Amino acid sequence: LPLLSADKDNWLLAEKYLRRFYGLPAGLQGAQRSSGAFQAKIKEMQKFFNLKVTGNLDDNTLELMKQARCGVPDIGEYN
Amino acid sequence: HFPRHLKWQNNNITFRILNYTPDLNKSDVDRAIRTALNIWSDVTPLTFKKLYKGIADIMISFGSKEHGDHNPFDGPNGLLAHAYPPGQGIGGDTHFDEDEHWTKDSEAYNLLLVAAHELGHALGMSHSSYPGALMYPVYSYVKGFPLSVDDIEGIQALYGPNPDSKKVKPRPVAPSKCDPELSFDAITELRGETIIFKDSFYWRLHPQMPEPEQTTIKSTWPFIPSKVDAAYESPEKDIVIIFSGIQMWALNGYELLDGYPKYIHKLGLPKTIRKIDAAVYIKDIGKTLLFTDEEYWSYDEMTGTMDRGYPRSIEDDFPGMDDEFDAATYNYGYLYFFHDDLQYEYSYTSRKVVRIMRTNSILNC
Repeated sequence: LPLLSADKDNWLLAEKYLRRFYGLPAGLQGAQRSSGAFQAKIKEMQKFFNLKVTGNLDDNTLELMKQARCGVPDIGEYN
Repeated sequence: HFPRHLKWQNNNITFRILNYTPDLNKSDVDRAIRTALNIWSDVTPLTFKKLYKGIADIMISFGSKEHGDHNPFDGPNGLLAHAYPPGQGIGGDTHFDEDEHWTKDSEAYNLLLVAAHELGHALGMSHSSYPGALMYPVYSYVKGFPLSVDDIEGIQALYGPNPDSKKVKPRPVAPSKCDPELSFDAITELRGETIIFKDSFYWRLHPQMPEPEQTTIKSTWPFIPSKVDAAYESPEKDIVIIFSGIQMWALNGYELLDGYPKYIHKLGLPKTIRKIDAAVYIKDIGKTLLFTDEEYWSYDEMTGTMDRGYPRSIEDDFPGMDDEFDAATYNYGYLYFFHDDLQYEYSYTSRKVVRIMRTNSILNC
C-alpha cells in the first residue's frame, strides 16, 4: 500500500535531519525502506539524545527532530 | 569540542555585528550579544573587543535562507542559527536566521540564549548531550546563568579558568532517570499525561510514548519556580496546581490562571505551614490530600474548603509506609507514594500497601 502522506513527510524530514546533523550520505536511501546507513545514523542520534536506541523512526525520535535547534551538526567532522 | 580541539590562539577576541534584526531595538541586540559573550568570559580568561569596521574574529549577522555561506536557513522554526568553530576567514562567524522571531524574554526565541549557544561554537565548543547544558542542540528557554557544569568544564578545558575566580553558579545537570538513588519532587497528571518534577526539570510520560521526555520547567512554564514541591491536577476544572514554598500557581495547560500565584494559606492551611511535600487529587471522592511533614490535610474541591478533623497523622491513616512523602499520585483506586528512592503502591480501598518498588520504575528503569 502507498504510505500515508504524513508518513512520507516524516521520512523526508528524518532523512534531511540525518543528512544535515549526522552526515547521512545522500542518495543511498530506498524509497521508504530504512537502509543500514539510515538505521545506523538514527541509532547514533538516539544515543546522543539519550533516547531508546532502536534504529527505528519512533515517535520520540521524530518529535525531537521537529524541535527548534542549532544548525551545527551534533557529532562528527565539522563541515 | 570540535575535532582537533579548535580554539583561538590568543585570549583577546574581536567581534563585529554586521547587521541587526528588526525584531528588537539595536541596543537590545548589542546588549544580548555582549551579555552572551560575558557569560563565557565569566568563566575563562577570554576578553571580547567590539569592532565597528573591518574584519573581526567573530562576525555576527542576521540572514535568511541562503545567506552567503552555502549553508542555508529554512524559514521560521527548525534551524535557528549556526556558527563556525575558531579559524581564519569564516571561522568564528555566527549567523542568526532572520525568519525567526527574536525576543528579549521567553516568547518565541530568546536572542541572548541562542547567541550564548552559538558563541560557544565560535569559541570551540561542540554540542553537549546533557539536556541541562547551554550547548545542548535543542532550544529551550531558561532564566538565570545558563552555563551548566558541563559547559564550564568544556570551555575551561580549552582556555583555562577565569584568573579573577569569579563566582558563578552553574546550572544543574539534568537528573538521570535511571539513577538508583533518584527521588522525585512532585508528580501530577496533566490532560492524560504524567508530569514528574525533579530539580529544574520535568519528565513527561504519555501513554503512547515508550520513553519519558525530559525538559526544563522554565522552557514550558517560565513563570513558575524552577523547584516544585508538590502538584496535582483537578481534571474537572482542567487545572494543575503547583506548590513551591508558601505559594501556589494554577495552570491551564501552558497558561497561568489570573490571580495566581496565591498563598497556600488561602486553601485554609494554618500560617505555620511553610511548604507542602506532596499533593494528590482522589477523583472518586473529589478530595485533594495535602501532605506536610508527618501530617496530611483534606481539601474539598467542590466546596473549596478544607475538611474538618484535619490534619491527621500519615502514620495512623496510611500504615506500612514512611511517615513523610516527596510526591503522590492516584490511579484506579491506588495511591502511589514516593519517598526517596522508594515507591509505595497503596490500595485506597483496602487501606494497605500492596507493592513497594523503586521510585524510577515509573520511568521504565
